[in-house]
Amino acid sequence: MGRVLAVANQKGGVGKTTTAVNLSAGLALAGHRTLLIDLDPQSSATSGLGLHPREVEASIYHVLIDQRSAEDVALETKIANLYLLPASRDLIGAEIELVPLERREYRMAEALIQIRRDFEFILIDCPPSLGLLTVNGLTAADAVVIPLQCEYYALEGLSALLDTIGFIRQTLNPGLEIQGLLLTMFDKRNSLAHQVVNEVRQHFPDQVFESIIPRNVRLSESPSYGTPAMVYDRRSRGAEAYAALTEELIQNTVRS
Amino acid sequence: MGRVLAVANQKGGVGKTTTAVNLSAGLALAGHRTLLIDLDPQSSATSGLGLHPREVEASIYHVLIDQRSAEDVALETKIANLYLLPASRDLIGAEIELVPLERREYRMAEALIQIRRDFEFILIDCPPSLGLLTVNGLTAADAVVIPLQCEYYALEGLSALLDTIGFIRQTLNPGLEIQGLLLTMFDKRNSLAHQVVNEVRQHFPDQVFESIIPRNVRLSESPSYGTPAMVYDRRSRGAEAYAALTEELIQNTVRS
Ligand SMILES: Nc1ncnc2c1ncn2[C@@H]1O[C@H](COP(=O)(O)OP(=O)(O)OP(=O)(O)O)[C@@H](O)[C@H]1O
Ligand SMILES: Nc1ncnc2c1ncn2[C@@H]1O[C@H](COP(=O)(O)OP(=O)(O)OP(=O)(O)O)[C@@H](O)[C@H]1O
Ligand SMILES: [Mg+2]
Ligand SMILES: [Mg+2]
Repeated sequence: MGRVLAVANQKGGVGKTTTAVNLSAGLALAGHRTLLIDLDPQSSATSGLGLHPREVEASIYHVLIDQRSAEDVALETKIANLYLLPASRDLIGAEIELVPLERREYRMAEALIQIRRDFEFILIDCPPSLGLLTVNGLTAADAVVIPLQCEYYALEGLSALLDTIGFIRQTLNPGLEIQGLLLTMFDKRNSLAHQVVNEVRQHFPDQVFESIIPRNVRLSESPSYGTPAMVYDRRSRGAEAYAALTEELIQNTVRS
Repeated sequence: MGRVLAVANQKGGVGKTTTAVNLSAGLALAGHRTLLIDLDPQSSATSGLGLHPREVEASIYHVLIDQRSAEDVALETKIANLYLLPASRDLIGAEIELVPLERREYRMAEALIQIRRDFEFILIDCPPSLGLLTVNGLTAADAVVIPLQCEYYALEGLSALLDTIGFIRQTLNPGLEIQGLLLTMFDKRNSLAHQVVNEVRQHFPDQVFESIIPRNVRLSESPSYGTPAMVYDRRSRGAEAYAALTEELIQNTVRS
């Protein structure tokens, strides 16, 4: 029975997509059947795996709004064991279209009931907002991975996100846990970055991943080659950090 | 009659708030009465000017949803000539609350009818999405400033944003122009950044600001002091770039 992880943070540009793409690639490369779901209308995860969003025929939009089966829409990728439920442009209108629908917050959770038996891990890349798409991702998830940029503005948004997760746990998904806070784009020459790391570790002692993702140009280059840094340049500092994170997640999941 | 500029891009973390805060500070320091509107539930612009979002009593939420007057809600800041219409946490639910309301796309445009007579420039910091809050910002604006990070994923989202601006021009706001594309977080040591700059200049020859904002640590530090880099460290490369942008905007606006 696959573990469903939502990668979420309403703060923009903190490394959600980069984490979803490289962590799912890491899990697949370690031999675990993994499904990545791109829930962001920007389709960054889709293009980060080499698919062009305009070429996608059926997407997560058709699964959520037209109730097509997730199995029919999921695609193979160039990486063994890694499958993708792509996003497409029509997802832009989905949040408004979902508002009047029955059980609008549970559309994703219901869509995954069957398909989660076929995968060990399912990762959901969420858009930078707390609207109905992210609410669907959090309602379907067992736990949340929260990428947190080592910058001042990133700390500000954290309490709003934790409040939202608490609200979802009370009303829509009682079992929702925090898988971990992931510190990203860490630049060791920047004293503010060190302050952010210390502050987060202090406030959330048991919930921060040991692995820290450094700022690394290979991570921002690899999407232009349509392949994760875990494949494009496995020896880079960015890919090594995501490999360590993958190992840490597998250890945490096996133990619990 | 003030010029209303929406600072928008659904891609997250590209420098929308940093641009809205430093450009509005630049315009105010140059003697132009300026109003900054924080339309993002994260309230980054509000905290970037030293206000704590929890301390805010009335916000843009009350203007859009309860139709309180913008004049009553606007606050002075520590910078002469600069006023702020703050955001607050209740903005998180605004997008869903706006859906059933009359003239839901025009709430911001109607709220600015009076107050725009009192200011020479009004800047709107939009959230990282194309939902009803950003649609309200674009419908109220004369023109859009589009911050564009010099990264691969940033280029991907641009055509969706330009499509949305075209749609708004056809249906809600016929006069909407593009004030300019602003290249941000430029790192001259990174070859991909140079490629992005060349590609954007090639595709949009007349619409890219001459001023380019470099990646500069002072810009990411200044929010933790609750004051724009234009004030916190006026001699920094980041502040100098925003000062040049301010000058360029004033020249373009006076000329047109
Ligand atoms: N550790 C890193 N080092 C360097 N660049 C990075 C790193 N992580 C992400 N990036 C780059 O920073 C930008 C933002 O990252 P990404 O798109 O993954 O964030 P996001 O949170 O998914 O953004 P959005 O909120 O728009 O969905 C991208 O251009 C990406 O390539
Ligand atoms: N030129 C720059 N150099 C260095 N850091 C920058 C620069 N511009 C912005 N930053 C930092 O990068 C992060 C993202 O910037 P900012 O919050 O302004 O983007 P945004 O587009 O408003 O994000 P969101 O999509 O969440 O609203 C912030 O931590 C900010 O301090
Ligand atoms: Mg993303
Ligand atoms: Mg912002």
